[in-house]
Amino acid sequence: MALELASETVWFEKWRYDDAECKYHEQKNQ
Amino acid sequence: ASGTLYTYPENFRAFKVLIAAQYSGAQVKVDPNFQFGVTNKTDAFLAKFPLGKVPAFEGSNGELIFDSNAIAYAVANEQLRGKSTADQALILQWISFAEVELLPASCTWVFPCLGLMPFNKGSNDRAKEDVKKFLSLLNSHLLTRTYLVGERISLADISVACTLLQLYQHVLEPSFRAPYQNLNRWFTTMINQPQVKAVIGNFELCSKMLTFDN
Amino acid sequence: ASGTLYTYPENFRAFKVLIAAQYSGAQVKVDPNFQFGVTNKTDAFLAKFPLGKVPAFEGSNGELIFDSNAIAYAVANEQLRGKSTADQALILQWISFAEVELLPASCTWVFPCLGLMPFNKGSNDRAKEDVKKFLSLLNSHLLTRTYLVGERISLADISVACTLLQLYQHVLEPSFRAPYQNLNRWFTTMINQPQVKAVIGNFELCSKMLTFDN
Repeated sequence: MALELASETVWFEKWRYDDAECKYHEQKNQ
Repeated sequence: ASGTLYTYPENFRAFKVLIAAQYSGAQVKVDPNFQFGVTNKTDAFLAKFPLGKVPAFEGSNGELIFDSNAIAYAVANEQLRGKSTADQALILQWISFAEVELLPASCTWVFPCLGLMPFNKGSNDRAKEDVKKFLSLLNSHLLTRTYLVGERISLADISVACTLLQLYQHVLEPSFRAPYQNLNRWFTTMINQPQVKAVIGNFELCSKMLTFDN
Repeated sequence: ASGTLYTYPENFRAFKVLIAAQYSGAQVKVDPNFQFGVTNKTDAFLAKFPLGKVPAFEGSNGELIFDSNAIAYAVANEQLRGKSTADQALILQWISFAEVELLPASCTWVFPCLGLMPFNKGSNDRAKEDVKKFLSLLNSHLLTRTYLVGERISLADISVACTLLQLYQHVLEPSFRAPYQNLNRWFTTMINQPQVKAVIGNFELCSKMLTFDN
């Protein structure tokens, strides 16, 4: 079970990329 | 569409497919000889499914599908897919929401507690905040609704419920889930549907939040 | 479906919606007064779209959709959505593939090069390998096909092409993309479609791979 779950495609760091994208476009638009 | 599903047991992504088939009556057979880490690394499997990921589906007329949401769609019926374009769009919205928003936050919170990956306090705290935001969104949406889209169960409910399983199983203890009564009601309705029980069996709601333990 | 799209400029997720509308003829207007970081934090916006994310869509008959793939589906037409259930399932497969596989690898590679994220050699190398695997999958699939699903352009092509934009713009320099001729042909066909050009303008393929520079 552990081996299988650990192999799942999950974007764990997604929130970091979301924040980076947000910050970039907020600055660009202000 | 009927066919063969390749997956390991207890795979929440495969649950979506098997539950959809329970509602539609599609004949979907899980390959009993499939061995995760072995079969999906063979040339024969990779020739059909180059990414080597599961669940993967081989239809009885040869169609090959490698994404769990697409497989669930293929084995579903019109009710589950949505009757109108407007409903189909909203069903796609919740399927995407489960995959793109719910799942990353849920796994970032639960996986370290299951010992599947290292614990990082910053990520864990952020994941908990995100999960609260998503549960609250679902809870408000379900204040006036029995199901996520339209009047009957659809792929939206199946997809979101299967993606919530590990949260309700491991970390949403009674005090944590107390603010989300509409969502809890909906989730309990889902796991008690005969077609869902037939696939995931009896589901035990979390009584004590699992925490990371060195 | 016609209505108003809330987004910041040059948002590849919004491109999917606007290109779909170019094909279907749906009247989709980008709100010129929307200011990212301000409007999407107002109570009025959050009452409609609690996650505060963009793109977000408000249909002329009041429907509210907060996911880019669902919005593109709503403003599309039958050709783009897929005529048969089998095609619709495969279109969903490629939409999911773009979201779940392509995008994470693409962002992990490109964001640090754009200075948006700290650089991590391990993640960068892994992302490059993943991108190669995904490009190769698409390249083989397109050896015998003009479009990803069926004989005509669909939401699958629009979604995958828009998700590939930042790779072809910043890092897929000629030597890197040389092994993927079928994919390059398909991508070039896509960016030269009048309906795509109308939204993204003239697209310049990468001539020199962007690398992280301290």
